[in-house]
Amino acid sequence: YNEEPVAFSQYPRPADTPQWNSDKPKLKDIRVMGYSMRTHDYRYTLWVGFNPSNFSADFKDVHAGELYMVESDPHQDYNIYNNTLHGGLFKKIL
Amino acid sequence: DGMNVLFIVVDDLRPVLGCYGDKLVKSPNIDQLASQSVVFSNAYAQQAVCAPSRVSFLTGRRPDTTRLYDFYSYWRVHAGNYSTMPQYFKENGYVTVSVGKVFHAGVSSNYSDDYPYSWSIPPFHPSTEKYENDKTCRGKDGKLHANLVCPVNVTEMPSGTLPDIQSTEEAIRLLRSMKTKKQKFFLAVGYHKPHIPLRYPQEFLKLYPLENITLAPDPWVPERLPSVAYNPWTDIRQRDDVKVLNVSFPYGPLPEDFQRQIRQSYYAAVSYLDMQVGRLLNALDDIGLSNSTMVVFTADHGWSLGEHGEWAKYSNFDVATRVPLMFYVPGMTSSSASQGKKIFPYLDPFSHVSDLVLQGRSKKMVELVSLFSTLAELAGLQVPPECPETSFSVALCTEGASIVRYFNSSEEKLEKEKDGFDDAYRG
Repeated sequence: YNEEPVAFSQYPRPADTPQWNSDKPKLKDIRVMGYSMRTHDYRYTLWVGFNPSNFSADFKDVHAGELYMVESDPHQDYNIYNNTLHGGLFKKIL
Repeated sequence: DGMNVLFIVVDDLRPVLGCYGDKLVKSPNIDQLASQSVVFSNAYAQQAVCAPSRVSFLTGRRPDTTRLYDFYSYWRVHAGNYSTMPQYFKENGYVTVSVGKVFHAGVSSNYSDDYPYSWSIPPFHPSTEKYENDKTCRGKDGKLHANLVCPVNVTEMPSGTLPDIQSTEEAIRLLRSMKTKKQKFFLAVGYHKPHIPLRYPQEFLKLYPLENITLAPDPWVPERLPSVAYNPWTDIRQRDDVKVLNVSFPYGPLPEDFQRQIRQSYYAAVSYLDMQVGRLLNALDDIGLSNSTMVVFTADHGWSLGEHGEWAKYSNFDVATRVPLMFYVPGMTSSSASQGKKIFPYLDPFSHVSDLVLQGRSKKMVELVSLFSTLAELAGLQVPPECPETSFSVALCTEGASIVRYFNSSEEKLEKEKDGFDDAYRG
């Protein structure tokens, strides 16, 4: 009850670069899963390796990341993932 | 003896609504519902694509538990025999009925909209649904095409009507029938628009002259966007009017004029949807059910209208995952019902001038996966227990806590905002 509410979303991808089935990959073709965590202040997303045969996501295999600050970047145009220390966020999304 | 439930779910509707601060759209009937409801400004889908989102909120489980990330598996066979929200109401004495697109049709709902588990009677699908992707759009050449942008003369359409018009008519018929039989009901109505093709009665174009339509505020692919995050909007590329543009893959861009036409037609489709919702709510009033029926209004996910150089859903961006979410609960969010006056008189999008006053707004971050537990609590049913870490063998539990506690959250006085402008937009 006291915890800050967080909204989680996710989206699958077949590869790291766009291809014709990037929008709607079939389960067997999913290789990456993007997990998003949203609070009032930010949206933090990790795109991690995903194994469709056992439905496991590997958070040690990070393909890319996104971090947008709501206050200064409400339209999510300026990804600051790369140049910020985000160990705390990484622990939180886990 | 428990409230009735009218659950309205809209396909691909982002919060392009007056009650969410959008200044361009004409959505008087949904705004009127909002004025009698608690409106959640920050509600998000678990995945920005139809079937996974719908199975998630209808079972109260996240996609990693339904194991549905595409359209090709049925959770009861593939993941676990999870009870659904309508099934739970059915097991608690409700007549549960589905009209239109509630579950995504096909494999993911066992080609049956999960009937008979979820529904008391076979779900209704409009007879004209099957023409959705046919060549019914008249092009500049006078021929019929399967276009993305598709304002139509309804009288020229197969059977002279459209799926959402038929859904509204059937839902009103069912309301009358259940009132007569004094049956407690859970009626789910799933509208197709503004899902593509953007096919709607052409008169709605008058509401949105093209000169008033701008591009998205950020119509370029962000420099630091990881390529894996980008959605190449493959589905709209397959529409006839997009194909002829020969837009390069994956980043386009679409010609600016066509971008504005898509945005214009999305807005027009939203006003067409608003008319359907207005007709349905007006009937709820006329039949005398609006003081004994709670109304939930939401969508399965949002839709990119050119932001980040993207169209459609299929991403983790807020524009693709954020949805409208509001709850009208007689006697709780609105006292009007007790005064015996009409609560939801039909408002004509072509003539009504917005005078929106919101009763209550919550800015809490909430998720569609909480719908099951929230509706159970509002209806006075036992709230399903929280799922254990692994719940594949648990038939009834939820991965989304009820959000009724936010209806009157003390630390956040329910906003009484005059112009409906939304903090999330202000941010």
